[in-house]
Amino acid sequence: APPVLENQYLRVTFDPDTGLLSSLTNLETKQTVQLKQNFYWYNASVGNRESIQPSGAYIFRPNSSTPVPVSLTAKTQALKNSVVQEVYQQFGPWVSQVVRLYEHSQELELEWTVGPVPVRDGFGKEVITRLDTNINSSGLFYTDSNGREVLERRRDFRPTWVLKQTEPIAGNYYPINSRIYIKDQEQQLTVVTDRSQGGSSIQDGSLEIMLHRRLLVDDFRGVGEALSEPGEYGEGLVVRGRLLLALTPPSTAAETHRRLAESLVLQPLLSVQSGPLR
Amino acid sequence: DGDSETLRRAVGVAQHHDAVSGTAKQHVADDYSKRLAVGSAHCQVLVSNSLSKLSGSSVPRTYCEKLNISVCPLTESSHEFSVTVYNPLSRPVDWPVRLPVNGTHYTVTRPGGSLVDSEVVPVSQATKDIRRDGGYAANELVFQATAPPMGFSTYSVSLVQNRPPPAPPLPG
Repeated sequence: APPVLENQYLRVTFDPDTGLLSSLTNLETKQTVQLKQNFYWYNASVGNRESIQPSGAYIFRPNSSTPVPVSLTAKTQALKNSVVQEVYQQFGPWVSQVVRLYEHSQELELEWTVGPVPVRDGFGKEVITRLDTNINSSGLFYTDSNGREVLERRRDFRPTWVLKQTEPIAGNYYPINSRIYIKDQEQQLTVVTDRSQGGSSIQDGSLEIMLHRRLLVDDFRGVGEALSEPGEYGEGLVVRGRLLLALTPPSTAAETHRRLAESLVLQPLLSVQSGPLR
Repeated sequence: DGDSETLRRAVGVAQHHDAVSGTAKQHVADDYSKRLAVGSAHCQVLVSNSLSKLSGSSVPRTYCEKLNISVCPLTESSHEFSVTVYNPLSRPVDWPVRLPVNGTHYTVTRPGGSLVDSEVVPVSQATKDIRRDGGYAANELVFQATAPPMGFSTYSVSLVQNRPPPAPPLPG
């Protein structure tokens, strides 16, 4: 049977054929969104006829608007207990994820692990995760500025000048400091991040977040190095992080995502002492 | 002696746009990391001193910095330990605690002595693959901790005799 995660607040289903997330339901408000999530990589530009500018530490410039899926399917394993329910997803040798739902949690946790990014094929890679929903977001999405003001972002648009969009992907990427969301009249999907990242909504109903980059050429902006930290084993870094997903009506979303972001940024500090408690 | 000044300075240095955006040369990025790590170590001493005074316990305190890859030498090897959850927010929080362990059955008690729901889940293969240079926990102990506003709670964890491994499935 396809895995289903469920507690008193949320219900999460997976596509039995692909192993990918397929829907998210808020059981309190009785809202359901179709939700497909997968991992992709943009092929980093090394320069083309329009511009010699390659993608690099300063510059995000994919050479195509279509990202390459890491895998179309994920191998899954489910673990259901009372305190936590988890589905492990393996998308290939260098991308995996744990979808996690705690007993009294009102948000869904996605713990992603990406790397070491393979580059022997000669392609620099900019790895993203994309969440595709049926939310009618009308070209709008929202990202926060240092956790203070959430700003409306409109695709292919700048509020203070007439934009001639020459980079359909990079030109629509914005910084995320703690949260990004899309919404329509009925529902809002908010993603709270555990670190500053880049993100966008390239299609209506879609959210994407940059997770990891490994590039092979310098971008001529002064750093003088390709963005390819080899790590301790010389094969590239492995990065692990968490995204928290909340599905709410727009009217109550702010309360939810403010609480979530606070608890991630100022999360409890754990310390351990050996022996019995005195 | 602990202090927060060292971390304050390191964070000050890391306000440079290269540190914020990750566009520094690698050796500069390494230096930012080192400064932050040294600052963090000083802060740990400061927090330990404070918690020692507040809790009355002078038992050495360990901070598990690799919990994201299920590595914590103390919890992996101890049969009995306590976990302090300090909450810096001005409201109470519930927080899922995940600690790498090698046993299969533990009791977790909250400050008043009552039992907390807990369970042991296996460490994922992906995690085992990326922690090649340390950490050997087979499992993680998971429970929900509650901490008061700008305060702390201490939970006591004891290994109950390991459960026998499950019987192999019958043929057919």
